[in-house]
Amino acid sequence: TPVQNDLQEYFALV
Amino acid sequence: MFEARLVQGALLKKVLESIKDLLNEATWECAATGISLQAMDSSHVSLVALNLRSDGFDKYRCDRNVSLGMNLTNMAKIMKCASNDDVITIKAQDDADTVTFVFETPNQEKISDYEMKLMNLDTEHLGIPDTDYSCIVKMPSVEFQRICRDLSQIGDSVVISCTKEGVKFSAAGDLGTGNVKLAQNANVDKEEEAVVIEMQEPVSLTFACRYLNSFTKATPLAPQVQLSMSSDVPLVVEYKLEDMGYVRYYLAPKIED
Repeated sequence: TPVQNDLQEYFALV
Repeated sequence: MFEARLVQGALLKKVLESIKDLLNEATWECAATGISLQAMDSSHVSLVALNLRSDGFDKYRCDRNVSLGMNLTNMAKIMKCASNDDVITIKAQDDADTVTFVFETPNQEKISDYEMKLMNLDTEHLGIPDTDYSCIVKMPSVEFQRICRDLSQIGDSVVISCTKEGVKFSAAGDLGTGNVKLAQNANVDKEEEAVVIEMQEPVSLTFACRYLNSFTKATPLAPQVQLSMSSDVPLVVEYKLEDMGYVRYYLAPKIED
């Protein structure tokens, strides 16, 4: 089953 | 001093309805160019980014940038006090700890004002890189809403597969499976009924139904929705506000464990 990824894996905190 | 007046006050009510499912609180950043908001949901899976340009307001004054941190549940309670045909004005003093909402009936015979306490919120601002997406699908927003609603009855996730022929939405669960295919169809009488696909390369991505359904709360804002997808990057679901700006949602894909 696919698991939900986190947005912060893709976008850097600025 | 910040003051923004919107004759079409219903638009502001709809904007709030489109975000309050995902966000309990958020900071409205007010600047001379307009009002913007960026916030992640509490689980850090999705992000809302919206922009209301100053020239879309009937009157707009922003002497210096102000950040208005609001509890959106409370803001929604106040917005419910405005009728759909009311003119809405948002006002705040520089460094104020309250914001005032003024609702005027079109004939000016009833004027209500509500003052709401502001919050100091720690905002985590994310830098979203410009991306050339592999597939961009434009489709009727009510169709997208319908598909998300229907497929969420079948499973928790929707697989969106896009080729240049069309876009397919699929769900699977204990009861079985469901697939909805939409063909590209630009030759329609009304522009808002078109399904248009711009494809560089095919993509297939899995997303949680729950979030897609929350995004479709923005359906009353725009007749069309735009889905931007590339492999292994968040989906962008965009509703354009006519002459005003946009509401965008970003959703991280589900990935194989």
